[in-house]
Amino acid sequence: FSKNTVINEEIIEEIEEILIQADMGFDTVTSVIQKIERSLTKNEKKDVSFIYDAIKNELKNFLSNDTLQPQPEDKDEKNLKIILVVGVNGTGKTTSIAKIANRYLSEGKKVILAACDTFRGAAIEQLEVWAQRSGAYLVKHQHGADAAAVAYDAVEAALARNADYLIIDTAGRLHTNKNLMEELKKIKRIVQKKIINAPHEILMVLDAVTGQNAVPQVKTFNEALSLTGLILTKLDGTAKGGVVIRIQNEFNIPVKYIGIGEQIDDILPFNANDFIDALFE
Amino acid sequence: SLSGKLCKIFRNLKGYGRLSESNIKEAMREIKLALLEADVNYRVVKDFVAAVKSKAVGKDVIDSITPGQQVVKIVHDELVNLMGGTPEPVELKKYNNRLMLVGLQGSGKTTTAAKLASYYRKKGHNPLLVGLDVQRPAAIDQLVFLAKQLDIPVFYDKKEKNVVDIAKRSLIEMQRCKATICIFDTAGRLHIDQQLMDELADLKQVICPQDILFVADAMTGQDAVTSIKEFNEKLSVTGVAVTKLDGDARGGAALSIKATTGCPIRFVGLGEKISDFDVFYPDRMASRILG
Ligand SMILES: Nc1nc2c(ncn2[C@@H]2O[C@H](COP(=O)(O)OP(=O)(O)OP(=O)(O)O)[C@@H](O)[C@H]2O)c(=O)[nH]1
Ligand SMILES: Nc1nc2c(ncn2[C@@H]2O[C@H](COP(=O)(O)OP(=O)(O)OP(=O)(O)O)[C@@H](O)[C@H]2O)c(=O)[nH]1
Ligand SMILES: [Mg+2]
Ligand SMILES: [Mg+2]
Repeated sequence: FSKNTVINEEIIEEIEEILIQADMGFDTVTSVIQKIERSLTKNEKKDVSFIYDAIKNELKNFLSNDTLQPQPEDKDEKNLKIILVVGVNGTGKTTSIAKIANRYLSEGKKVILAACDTFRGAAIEQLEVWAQRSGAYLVKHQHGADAAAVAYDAVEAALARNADYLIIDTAGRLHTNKNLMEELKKIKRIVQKKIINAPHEILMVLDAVTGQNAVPQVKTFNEALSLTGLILTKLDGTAKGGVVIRIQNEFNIPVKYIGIGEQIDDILPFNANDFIDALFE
Repeated sequence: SLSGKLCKIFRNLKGYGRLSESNIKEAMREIKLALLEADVNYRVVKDFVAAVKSKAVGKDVIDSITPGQQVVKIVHDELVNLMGGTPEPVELKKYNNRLMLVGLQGSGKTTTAAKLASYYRKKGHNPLLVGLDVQRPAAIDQLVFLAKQLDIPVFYDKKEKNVVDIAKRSLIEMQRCKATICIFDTAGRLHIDQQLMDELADLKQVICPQDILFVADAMTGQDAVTSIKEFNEKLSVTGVAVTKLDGDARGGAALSIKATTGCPIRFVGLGEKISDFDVFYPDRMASRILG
């Protein structure tokens, strides 16, 4: 009976290897393969390229539903929009902020940056270089200052200057550090108090080389802050970032941007089709 | 945890006498799942499970422990063995030690450079830090900040774009300030960036380091093998430092790196402070990966 034939074991292993090595995670890979297996006819199951296309389409439909509007812009025209950028250490937050700021600036928008990483050595200096290069205005205090206080000042400055966007850079932190997660909640509260509906975007930055640990990372940050999207960086490397499929499945948080290099232009809005095709390259 | 699952699988095995192919099958599947979830490389997992299976099949069920515990022990011992057995301490010479840090962007090189300087100073060495990242904004400022915090000398040149030049001059400085170990921090780079990988090879030629440490992020997934292979082939990596182990990443990348290249894991990063640093203990890592 057509539905009972199983896909050739060798093909399953081949697909499993590709998708697991893309960091999609064993459970997610298995459930996608099983779903396709149930939906194909006996003859289709013998056609390798048909199987691959079926899997690709399944993944594309899955990711596209919630990311049909990849632009994070739903702001009312005249008002300030605040974007809070968070994530674990070294993922590319500061660099991604520079890239996003640059995009808005090239659209003629007024952008303010807030240096709320007051902890790491030369974090403020690093953002300062990017502010100078892009033309964004930087709000900063001294090293060691209270991050929430810097955020508060930045909102005031953004309002006073009639800015279109305020992007807040925060220190990298592991999701397992409760105190640091509390600090982020405090920054969010401070901003919320000043402006209704703010922060309008809370974007978590994920390094494409990250494996399954991305899941507990996103889970914790999401529970603390209610993330609105992800930025997947370093896709110019060989890592595929397939774990975002599992993340979409479990938390319904879409990837909004991808980072594809270290220069200010190296950013693109997320495109599900390109992303899924790249998994198989 | 994997140990819990394995013990459950073999719970009914008492009195069967031997661990056979069939009752081992379920256990092997659990091990495969646990290691993949821990981000151990797909191929490494395959080889590992095959190795454990061959050690487990046909084994007599010892009276004193349950079959589940027996399989757990085989898995644990195999992991520790793969990780490098007992920790081997790094022996430095009295003088003229040169250690180069390399790796992908954001893995923790600059922070680890400062940690190593502090570590070796505690061991009686006179360290000199060298800033060879001339591309990342404020990279030199970051290293200078850390060096100042530790009151350790740092050599850099903010106006020079030629890193090989800076490296050459730092060796002169090393002589001048009588440093016994020179720790070189380099810019993060992709293993597929031909030009930047060539730059590392050029730096290696000029510096002649006894140690080239690849700094790897503990949360790295399947890509760990791809990057280390490239760095190792280009430079002959002598050791690995795994960072951000203060999180809950299981760190399977460490096993993948060691199993694929044989590069010994030397150090671990356990936080952002200079003191959050230790030598690598294979058995601790094995327990962590097992979950
Ligand atoms: N190749 C590549 N490198 C990137 C990308 N995004 C960031 N980087 C590099 O990754 C490194 C870390 O970037 P940062 O922006 O400092 O990361 P961060 O998250 O702000 O780091 P912390 O503030 O220390 O937590 C830098 O060397 C960046 O140049 C990317 O898309 N591709
Ligand atoms: N929690 C934790 N954070 C770490 C550890 N090691 C480094 N970091 C943090 O990770 C981030 C990146 O560290 P860096 O030392 O700047 O990394 P890098 O490899 O020099 O980065 P590039 O020079 O851009 O390639 C910083 O926020 C560090 O404080 C660690 O062991 N634990
Ligand atoms: Mg930063
Ligand atoms: Mg660095």
